[in-house]
Amino acid sequence: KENTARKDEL
Amino acid sequence: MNAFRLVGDLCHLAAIVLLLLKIWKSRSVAGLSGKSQILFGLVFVTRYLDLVTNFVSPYNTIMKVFFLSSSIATVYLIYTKFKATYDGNHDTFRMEFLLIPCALLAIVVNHEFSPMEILWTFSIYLEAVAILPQLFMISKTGEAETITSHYLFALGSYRGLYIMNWLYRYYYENNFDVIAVVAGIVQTVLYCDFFYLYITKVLQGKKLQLPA
Repeated sequence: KENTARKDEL
Repeated sequence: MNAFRLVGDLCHLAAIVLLLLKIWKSRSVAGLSGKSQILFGLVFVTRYLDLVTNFVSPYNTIMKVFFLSSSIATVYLIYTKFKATYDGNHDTFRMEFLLIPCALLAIVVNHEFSPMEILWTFSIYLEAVAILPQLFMISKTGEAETITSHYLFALGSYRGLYIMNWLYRYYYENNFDVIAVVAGIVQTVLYCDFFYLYITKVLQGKKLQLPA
Protein backbone atom coordinates (compact mmCIF):
# COMPACT_ATOMS: atom_id res chain seq x y z
CA LYS A 1 0.00 0.00 0.00
CA GLU A 2 2.89 2.34 0.70
CA ASN A 3 3.60 2.44 -3.04
CA THR A 4 0.30 4.06 -3.87
CA ALA A 5 0.54 6.55 -1.00
CA ARG A 6 4.11 7.73 -1.51
CA LYS A 7 4.12 9.40 -4.94
CA ASP A 8 6.87 11.91 -4.31
CA GLU A 9 8.70 11.48 -7.63
CA LEU A 10 8.07 13.35 -10.87
CA MET B 1 15.49 13.79 -2.63
CA ASN B 2 18.94 12.52 -3.63
CA ALA B 3 21.56 13.70 -6.12
CA PHE B 4 20.64 11.04 -8.70
CA ARG B 5 17.01 12.08 -8.79
CA LEU B 6 17.83 15.82 -8.75
CA VAL B 7 20.31 15.51 -11.62
CA GLY B 8 17.82 13.24 -13.38
CA ASP B 9 15.07 15.84 -13.10
CA LEU B 10 17.47 18.54 -14.33
CA CYS B 11 18.37 16.35 -17.33
CA HIS B 12 14.68 15.96 -18.03
CA LEU B 13 14.22 19.71 -17.74
CA ALA B 14 17.24 20.29 -20.00
CA ALA B 15 15.84 17.91 -22.61
CA ILE B 16 12.53 19.75 -22.75
CA VAL B 17 14.24 23.16 -22.85
CA LEU B 18 16.63 21.93 -25.59
CA LEU B 19 13.66 20.81 -27.66
CA LEU B 20 11.85 24.12 -27.28
CA LEU B 21 15.08 25.99 -28.09
CA LYS B 22 15.60 23.91 -31.24
CA ILE B 23 12.06 24.60 -32.42
CA TRP B 24 12.12 28.28 -31.56
CA LYS B 25 15.58 29.11 -32.94
CA SER B 26 15.31 27.06 -36.13
CA ARG B 27 11.62 27.98 -36.49
CA SER B 28 11.17 24.36 -37.51
CA VAL B 29 10.06 20.99 -36.15
CA ALA B 30 11.87 19.06 -38.89
CA GLY B 31 13.01 15.65 -37.69
CA LEU B 32 10.74 15.69 -34.65
CA SER B 33 8.09 13.06 -34.05
CA GLY B 34 4.85 14.81 -33.13
CA LYS B 35 3.52 11.44 -32.02
CA SER B 36 6.18 11.04 -29.35
CA GLN B 37 5.42 14.52 -28.08
CA ILE B 38 1.71 13.71 -27.92
CA LEU B 39 2.54 10.58 -25.94
CA PHE B 40 4.78 12.55 -23.55
CA GLY B 41 1.97 15.06 -23.08
CA LEU B 42 -0.37 12.17 -22.24
CA VAL B 43 2.22 10.78 -19.80
CA PHE B 44 2.30 14.06 -17.87
CA VAL B 45 -1.48 14.58 -17.93
CA THR B 46 -2.22 11.09 -16.61
CA ARG B 47 0.62 11.19 -14.05
CA TYR B 48 0.10 14.68 -12.63
CA LEU B 49 -3.64 14.51 -11.98
CA ASP B 50 -2.76 14.80 -8.29
CA LEU B 51 -1.10 18.16 -8.97
CA VAL B 52 -3.68 20.01 -6.89
CA THR B 53 -4.73 17.25 -4.51
CA ASN B 54 -1.37 15.90 -3.34
CA PHE B 55 1.15 18.60 -2.39
CA VAL B 56 4.66 17.15 -2.01
CA SER B 57 6.91 20.24 -2.12
CA PRO B 58 7.22 23.56 -3.97
CA TYR B 59 9.89 21.95 -6.18
CA ASN B 60 7.57 19.05 -7.05
CA THR B 61 4.68 21.33 -7.92
CA ILE B 62 6.76 23.77 -9.97
CA MET B 63 8.37 20.96 -11.98
CA LYS B 64 5.01 19.29 -12.62
CA VAL B 65 3.52 22.56 -13.87
CA PHE B 66 6.55 23.16 -16.10
CA PHE B 67 6.54 19.63 -17.56
CA LEU B 68 2.80 19.77 -18.21
CA SER B 69 2.84 23.21 -19.85
CA SER B 70 6.03 22.66 -21.88
CA SER B 71 4.86 19.31 -23.29
CA ILE B 72 1.50 20.78 -24.29
CA ALA B 73 3.28 23.79 -25.79
CA THR B 74 5.58 21.48 -27.78
CA VAL B 75 2.63 19.60 -29.26
CA TYR B 76 1.02 22.93 -30.10
CA LEU B 77 4.19 24.16 -31.85
CA ILE B 78 4.48 20.98 -33.88
CA TYR B 79 0.86 20.66 -34.98
CA THR B 80 -0.13 24.29 -35.40
CA LYS B 81 2.54 26.99 -35.35
CA PHE B 82 5.25 25.15 -37.27
CA LYS B 83 2.97 22.59 -38.90
CA ALA B 84 4.41 23.43 -42.31
CA THR B 85 7.78 22.02 -41.24
CA TYR B 86 6.35 18.88 -39.63
CA ASP B 87 7.53 15.79 -41.48
CA GLY B 88 4.38 13.68 -41.20
CA ASN B 89 5.47 11.28 -43.92
CA HIS B 90 8.24 9.94 -41.70
CA ASP B 91 6.30 10.12 -38.43
CA THR B 92 4.23 7.03 -39.11
CA PHE B 93 4.56 4.90 -35.97
CA ARG B 94 1.10 3.66 -34.93
CA MET B 95 0.43 5.20 -31.49
CA GLU B 96 -2.39 2.75 -30.81
CA PHE B 97 0.22 -0.02 -30.79
CA LEU B 98 1.59 1.64 -27.67
CA LEU B 99 -1.55 3.11 -26.08
CA ILE B 100 -3.67 -0.04 -26.06
CA PRO B 101 -1.06 -2.45 -24.61
CA CYS B 102 -0.06 0.11 -21.95
CA ALA B 103 -3.71 0.67 -21.00
CA LEU B 104 -4.43 -3.06 -20.81
CA LEU B 105 -1.26 -3.73 -18.82
CA ALA B 106 -2.08 -0.87 -16.42
CA ILE B 107 -5.47 -2.43 -15.76
CA VAL B 108 -3.96 -5.85 -15.10
CA VAL B 109 -0.65 -5.01 -13.40
CA ASN B 110 -0.90 -2.23 -10.83
CA HIS B 111 -0.52 -1.58 -7.09
CA GLU B 112 -4.20 -0.79 -6.54
CA PHE B 113 -7.27 -1.04 -8.76
CA SER B 114 -8.34 2.59 -8.43
CA PRO B 115 -8.70 5.22 -11.20
CA MET B 116 -5.81 7.42 -10.00
CA GLU B 117 -3.49 4.46 -9.48
CA ILE B 118 -4.34 2.88 -12.86
CA LEU B 119 -3.78 6.21 -14.63
CA TRP B 120 -0.45 6.64 -12.84
CA THR B 121 0.54 3.09 -13.82
CA PHE B 122 -0.55 3.76 -17.42
CA SER B 123 1.65 6.88 -17.48
CA ILE B 124 4.63 4.88 -16.20
CA TYR B 125 4.22 2.20 -18.87
CA LEU B 126 3.56 4.76 -21.60
CA GLU B 127 6.61 6.83 -20.71
CA ALA B 128 8.77 3.73 -21.16
CA VAL B 129 7.79 3.45 -24.84
CA ALA B 130 6.81 7.04 -25.73
CA ILE B 131 10.15 7.67 -27.46
CA LEU B 132 9.65 4.83 -29.95
CA PRO B 133 7.93 6.97 -32.62
CA GLN B 134 10.88 9.40 -32.45
CA LEU B 135 13.51 6.65 -32.68
CA PHE B 136 11.47 5.02 -35.47
CA MET B 137 11.38 8.33 -37.36
CA ILE B 138 15.15 8.73 -37.05
CA SER B 139 15.62 5.19 -38.35
CA LYS B 140 13.44 6.08 -41.34
CA THR B 141 15.14 9.39 -42.14
CA GLY B 142 18.52 7.86 -41.29
CA GLU B 143 19.72 10.94 -39.45
CA ALA B 144 18.96 13.49 -36.72
CA GLU B 145 19.95 17.12 -36.19
CA THR B 146 22.71 17.49 -33.63
CA ILE B 147 20.50 19.42 -31.20
CA THR B 148 17.83 16.70 -31.52
CA SER B 149 20.43 14.10 -30.55
CA HIS B 150 21.42 16.20 -27.51
CA TYR B 151 17.71 16.30 -26.62
CA LEU B 152 17.51 12.50 -26.86
CA PHE B 153 20.70 12.03 -24.85
CA ALA B 154 19.38 14.21 -22.01
CA LEU B 155 15.98 12.49 -22.15
CA GLY B 156 17.52 9.01 -22.06
CA SER B 157 19.94 9.97 -19.27
CA TYR B 158 17.14 11.24 -17.02
CA ARG B 159 15.51 7.84 -16.57
CA GLY B 160 18.93 6.17 -16.35
CA LEU B 161 19.70 8.48 -13.39
CA TYR B 162 16.32 7.59 -11.91
CA ILE B 163 17.41 3.95 -11.85
CA MET B 164 20.36 5.00 -9.66
CA ASN B 165 17.87 6.97 -7.55
CA TRP B 166 15.73 3.83 -7.08
CA LEU B 167 18.81 1.82 -6.09
CA TYR B 168 19.70 4.50 -3.57
CA ARG B 169 16.17 4.63 -2.15
CA TYR B 170 16.02 0.84 -1.97
CA TYR B 171 19.18 0.64 0.17
CA TYR B 172 18.84 3.82 2.23
CA GLU B 173 15.12 4.50 2.44
CA ASN B 174 13.77 0.95 2.08
CA ASN B 175 11.55 2.36 -0.66
CA PHE B 176 10.99 0.28 -3.80
CA ASP B 177 8.38 0.43 -6.57
CA VAL B 178 8.79 -2.55 -8.89
CA ILE B 179 6.47 -1.08 -11.57
CA ALA B 180 8.45 2.17 -11.86
CA VAL B 181 11.80 0.33 -11.76
CA VAL B 182 10.98 -2.30 -14.40
CA ALA B 183 9.43 0.29 -16.73
CA GLY B 184 12.39 2.63 -16.12
CA ILE B 185 14.85 -0.10 -17.08
CA VAL B 186 12.90 -0.88 -20.28
CA GLN B 187 12.80 2.85 -21.06
CA THR B 188 16.56 3.27 -20.60
CA VAL B 189 17.41 0.11 -22.55
CA LEU B 190 15.46 1.46 -25.54
CA TYR B 191 17.98 4.34 -25.70
CA CYS B 192 21.08 2.11 -25.60
CA ASP B 193 21.38 1.89 -29.36
CA PHE B 194 21.03 5.65 -29.59
CA PHE B 195 23.51 6.21 -26.72
CA TYR B 196 26.09 4.16 -28.65
CA LEU B 197 25.60 6.26 -31.79
CA TYR B 198 25.59 9.48 -29.78
CA ILE B 199 28.86 8.71 -28.01
CA THR B 200 30.67 7.32 -31.04
CA LYS B 201 29.44 9.97 -33.50
CA VAL B 202 27.94 13.13 -32.08
CA LEU B 203 30.61 13.50 -29.40
CA GLN B 204 33.22 13.12 -32.15
CA GLY B 205 31.69 16.13 -33.82
CA LYS B 206 29.98 14.10 -36.52
CA LYS B 207 26.30 14.30 -37.42
CA LEU B 208 24.09 11.48 -36.15
CA GLN B 209 23.81 9.25 -39.22
CA LEU B 210 22.38 5.76 -38.93
CA PRO B 211 24.23 3.13 -40.94
CA ALA B 212 22.15 2.86 -44.12
